[in-house]
Parts: sequence; C-alpha cells; structure tokens
Amino acid sequence: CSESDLGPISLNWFEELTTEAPL
Amino acid sequence: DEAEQFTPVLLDSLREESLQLVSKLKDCSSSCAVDVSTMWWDTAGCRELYVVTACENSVSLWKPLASDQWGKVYTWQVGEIPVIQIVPLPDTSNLVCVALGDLEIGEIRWLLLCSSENDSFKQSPVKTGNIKAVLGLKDRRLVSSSRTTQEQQVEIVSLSETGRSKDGQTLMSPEETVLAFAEVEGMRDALIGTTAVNGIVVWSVNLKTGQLLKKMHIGYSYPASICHRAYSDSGLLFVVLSHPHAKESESCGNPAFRVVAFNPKTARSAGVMFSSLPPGHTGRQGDVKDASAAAVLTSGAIAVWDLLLGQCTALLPPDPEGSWALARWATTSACLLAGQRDGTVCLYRY
Repeated sequence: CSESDLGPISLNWFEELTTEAPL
Repeated sequence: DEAEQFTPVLLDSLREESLQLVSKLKDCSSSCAVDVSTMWWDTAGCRELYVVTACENSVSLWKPLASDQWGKVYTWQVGEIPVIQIVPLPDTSNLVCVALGDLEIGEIRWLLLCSSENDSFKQSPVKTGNIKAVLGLKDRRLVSSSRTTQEQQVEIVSLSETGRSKDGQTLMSPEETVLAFAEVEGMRDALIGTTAVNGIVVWSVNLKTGQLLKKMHIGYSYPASICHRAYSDSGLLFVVLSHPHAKESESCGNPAFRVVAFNPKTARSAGVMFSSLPPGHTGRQGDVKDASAAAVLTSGAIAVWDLLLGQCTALLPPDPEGSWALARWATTSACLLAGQRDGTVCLYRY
C-alpha cells in the first residue's frame, strides 16, 4: 500500500484519534 | 493486487504433510460436539495446557497424561440451555466462559476450578440478554454486544480470580449491530469490531472512556465480514477478516480470509493478502491464530492457510469415521484441534 492510496499515515493514529472529538 | 495473488492450489500436493496427528481424544458420553478450545490450567504451581470440549449440555475439561493421552478431569453440566460456543480468555488460567442459547446467545457463563477450595468446580452467569457477539480479552475481561428492541449495548466485564464479575464498562455503541470483536495486538486500549453493514469500528477501551474513535467501510463485496485478528504496524491497522457470505468471483475465486490494511486517520483501506477456498469447496467456519487460519468446509474437510503467503498449506480430508465439524487453534498456532460431531477431537501439530 502506498501513502497516496491510503492518505497521510500517522504512527500515533490511536493517540491522535483518542484526543480528537468522539464520533 | 488481490486477483494476482489468487492461485489455484493443487489439492493432491497438500494433504496432511504439514499436519501431524499427535493424539486423539474421545468423549464417550458426548453425543454432539459443539466446540473445542484450549486453556491454561495452574495446579500446584505448574501450568499446563488443558483441552476444553463442549457438547450441547455439558462442558468437559481434559488434562494431558503420558504418551500423548488425555484424561477427563471434570464435566460441568450446564442445564437446559444448549452450549453454542466456548469463549476462552487469553492469558487467564483456571477460568473459561461459555455462550449458551438457542438460535443466538442468551447467556454467557463462567466455569471455574478453584484448586484452593478442595478442587471445587463452579459456574455462574456473567451476562444475559440477546447477545450478538462475545470475545474473551486479556486481563480476564469479556466484551459483548447485545440488542434490546431500541438499542445496542456494548460492554466489557472484568472477572475476578474467583470468576465473579467486577465492574463493567459500557462502550459507545455504533448504530449498526456489532457481529465480532478483535483486540488490537500490542495496544491494550484498542479494540475493533465488525458490523452487520460491512463496517469496522475502533474503540478506546481504557478505564476512563469507551470512546468510539472511528468507523471505516470494508466494501460491499464482503457482506457481514467477521474480524479475527488486528494489529497496528507503521501507522496502519491490519485486520484479518473472513467472509462467510461473500460471492465467488472469476478474478478472486471464493474468498475465505483477507488481510486488509486500514489507515485509521483517513478511513481508507487496501487489500494486502487474499486467501481463497480450494476450488470446488464452499462454506466455512473459521479460526485464526497468528498468521495461520483454519476452516471447516462443507465437504467435511478442514483447510489450513498461511495468511502471509495467501496460500492453502494443508487440507485434511474427511476422516473415514466421519466429516470434520470443528477446527480451532490451540493457544499457539502450532497445534490444530479438529473435532467431529461424535465428540472425537484430534490434535494435530502444524
């Protein structure tokens, strides 16, 4: 998979989603 | 490219070379085997791998004896409600759960051996309701989704060492029914689920929140997919899915398991590896451990796949004494438990 297929990747995706507003 | 990775397997070359029969375990009192599993059992400071077998109205515990023989330790009679499945609790000793019900799960019950109390065997309900999915988690926890007429409840229950349930934690529920759960390996606070409308949902399940972090779509070609395993690597969430209701296609054959990479930040996904059913076979009840997958096919055979290669690596034809009905991995992927309806369980080294 390339980044262009999947969009920008973050190694800290879990922490970043946790600090964003909940769904 | 998923289509390129589909290569018809030569069934004659598979057979049983990679599966070696180690021992056979026969429950003479069992009329209809429902499920089989393994669990750790601690007695007098010694930890051993025991086998758990379930038939409709009882659950039996088996200990290893000399010369690859197995001896029944105890049988729990669970009463009138039939057993649907065994729910093992990873890295937990002396405690196992079972799901009871008719067409769907109506009760989850723990079964326990208290060696400190004169080897007393106990059982007690953990949860009741219209339960759609249940999974045993690390640290003696159990997650389940259940439905009332109005809403869905997704809850984690912690069990004490004596089996009794401690505080529960309610997770934020998606609108869609959750059909399966998987822990994200290496991330204690991350849990995923697959939903009835081809969704993947991600929760944060730390003690403070049961926050729903993300909803992602699997694709319309794979209705009601089931998640078996999830792990995070290089910023991507890799999920092993099975597709019990997917239709056969010319390009991809009949899909059994897929490894899909999701970018949780963008909810975009890409297929990584694709494992197909052997040609001419249909139907499957699958189990995944590490990079190994196994499934019972409607022909009565068991197929085993290497998910990293996307290839079927072994095929156990129906036993002369009967078709295979169950295929489960032991707590390690090196041992496959293959069960027949009459209660016979064969342990294969893989």
